[in-house]
Amino acid sequence: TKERFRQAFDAVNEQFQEIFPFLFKGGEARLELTNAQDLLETGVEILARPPGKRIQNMDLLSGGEKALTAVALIFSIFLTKPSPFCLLDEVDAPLDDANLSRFNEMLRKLSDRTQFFVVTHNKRSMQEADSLYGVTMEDAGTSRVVSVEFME
Amino acid sequence: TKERFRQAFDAVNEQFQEIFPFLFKGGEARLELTNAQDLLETGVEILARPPGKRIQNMDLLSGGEKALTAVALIFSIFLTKPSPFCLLDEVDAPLDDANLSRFNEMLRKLSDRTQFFVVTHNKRSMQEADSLYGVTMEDAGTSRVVSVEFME
Amino acid sequence: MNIKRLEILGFKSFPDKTVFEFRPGITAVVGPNGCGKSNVFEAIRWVMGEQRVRSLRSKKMEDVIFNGSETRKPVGMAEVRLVLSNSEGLAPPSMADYDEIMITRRLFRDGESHYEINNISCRLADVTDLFLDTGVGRNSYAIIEQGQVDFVVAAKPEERRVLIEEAA
Amino acid sequence: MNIKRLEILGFKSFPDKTVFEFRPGITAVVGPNGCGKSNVFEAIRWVMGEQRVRSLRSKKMEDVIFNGSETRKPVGMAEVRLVLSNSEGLAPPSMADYDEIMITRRLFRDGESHYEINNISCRLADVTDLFLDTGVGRNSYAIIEQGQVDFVVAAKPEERRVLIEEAA
Ligand SMILES: Nc1ncnc2c1ncn2[C@@H]1O[C@H](COP(=O)(O)OP(=O)(O)OP(=O)(O)O)[C@@H](O)[C@H]1O
Ligand SMILES: Nc1ncnc2c1ncn2[C@@H]1O[C@H](COP(=O)(O)OP(=O)(O)OP(=O)(O)O)[C@@H](O)[C@H]1O
Ligand SMILES: [Mg+2]
Ligand SMILES: [Mg+2]
Repeated sequence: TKERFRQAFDAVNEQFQEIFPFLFKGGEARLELTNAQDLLETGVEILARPPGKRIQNMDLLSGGEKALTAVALIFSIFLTKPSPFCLLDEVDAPLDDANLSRFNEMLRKLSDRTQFFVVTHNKRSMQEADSLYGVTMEDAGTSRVVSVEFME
Repeated sequence: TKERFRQAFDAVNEQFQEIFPFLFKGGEARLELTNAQDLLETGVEILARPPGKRIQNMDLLSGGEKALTAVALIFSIFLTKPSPFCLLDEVDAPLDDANLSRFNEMLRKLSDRTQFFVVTHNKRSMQEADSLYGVTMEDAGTSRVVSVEFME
Repeated sequence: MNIKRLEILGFKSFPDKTVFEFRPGITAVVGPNGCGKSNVFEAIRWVMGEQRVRSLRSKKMEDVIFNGSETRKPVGMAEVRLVLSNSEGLAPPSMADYDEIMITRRLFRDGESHYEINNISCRLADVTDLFLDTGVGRNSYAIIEQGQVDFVVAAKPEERRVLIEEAA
Repeated sequence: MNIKRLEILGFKSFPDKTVFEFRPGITAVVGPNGCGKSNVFEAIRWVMGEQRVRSLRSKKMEDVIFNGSETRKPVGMAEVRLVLSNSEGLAPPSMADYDEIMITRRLFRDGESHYEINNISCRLADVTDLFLDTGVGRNSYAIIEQGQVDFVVAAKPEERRVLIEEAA
């Protein structure tokens, strides 16, 4: 299992080093083991440098940068070991237009192999979807589905 | 000071009971003391019922409902004792269109007496503003102001 | 193992039976604040065996049963049914011939719980076992709840390690 | 007590002197992710005396000094200046005749700190005293940081009480 963890870590790290600069349109990032001598107990650290900036303490990143870095890592784990489906609840909320369109582009690529469910308030994210499920509460406190669109 | 706290609590509560149904277009809410016998130590609880729903444990509220309830309470404290200025960083992010426009309407009303600074990614919130400051990072890792518009 | 269909009855803000037919690709769930979108995702996590009430925004499991609105009384039971395609042979060997896996979870106000796989009664552990090691199980990297997206970045190094282990 | 002007030099992502002229009403600060908007708000809180490094997203106060970019070297000092209109006579009695109150805070890499009110050296406590009891002081209900909006709802009852006390 030490070996399996090491392999998983290396595979995820390899993806992360590609996906981060894709989503950020530049910059670089990698994962590091906090204690490479102890593979059973070591933690995993993120080092990230958005384009034009220097590597700094992750807390200093902006709200949108943190969200996009998190997405990059999650997609990296995903590409290492695809899950059958993926639920994303308002993950696109903090992203500006440019980051949003690269995020949606990546989602599109991954969606060949994985079924994605996204909750979003963003019109552009809605346009990206293959299917659209509208939920409302026209009767007091009662949810129902009001519209479904399947793009053909 | 027990008396002062009681007065502040009552005044804020009175505002809250008006502002919540304004922002939610219905429903009701109030504050309650967890221990009205001990004014020095008591906590403050929120009871909120969005339109059409029943009063429930606050955790069950949606992301947007929690944000709007928080805004209602903050504006209530504000109206009880106006602060000289107010900084709101991406407070409108979780709100849908209808809630957003009532939020902006309230901001407009309060802005007679208070200077508001809002960070937003939302185009409609930008249209509400009297002044618009654009910040960019065209030079690597260096922020500067690129545009300023003052509505006359 | 795609989700083909989801049926929600009496769970949170869905007192009436609501059926979702899902397709491959990207499905967007949209609507105003508080209309029930996150509740749909929680229904999926709940039928897959989610037991942590706090991650369902609740204080006790009974809170997920529709507890009434201004115009409707509470109901006595929450039931969610999930139909998955058995494309990667994820079903237990006894069900290897099925094209679909149907998982049902039911909770009554008195606390009684039922679990079924393909309409056969089973235990909670049988349901969670289906998702072990798939990325949508307990320490899921494929389920991001509202407001949690930067958890991965803000997490302690030991917590982040757990996510990587899921990919091992 | 409106904010009339803000000058940022060497603070976080602002290595060059940046001046903001502010007017009454609603000012929106806009721009792409990571361009420096929240940094502007943190500059305002910092010059008003914010000492809690964690609420400035930092591990130590030195982190707020511009620490370089791909094309620029770090600088040795962060300075923020805030000019407020003295409309409600908020200035200390000795300055009651001033129309404006100018607050300056400077931090050097060696840890040395300066504070000035109207260009006269003072202590941190003199700066924070200006804002005591105004709603923008330490337990501010008028400053909502990014991601913190539902704090008020998620907070413990004792924490919420503290906000109400600020309005007393
Ligand atoms: N057991 C229950 N019975 C009735 N209503 C419930 C129950 N549990 C939750 N709700 C209601 O469901 C609503 C929340 O729904 P949900 O979180 O799915 O909204 P949402 O569509 O995700 O909104 P947002 O866009 O704001 O995130 C709340 O108003 C809550 O009161
Ligand atoms: N001391 C420093 N020196 C140089 N750059 C810094 C320093 N502190 C923070 N930064 C940079 O400032 C950027 C964050 O800026 P800020 O949080 O203001 O962005 P923002 O405009 O609010 O973005 P968002 O819309 O994503 O919230 C980060 O990329 C961070 O690396
Ligand atoms: Mg939601
Ligand atoms: Mg920000």
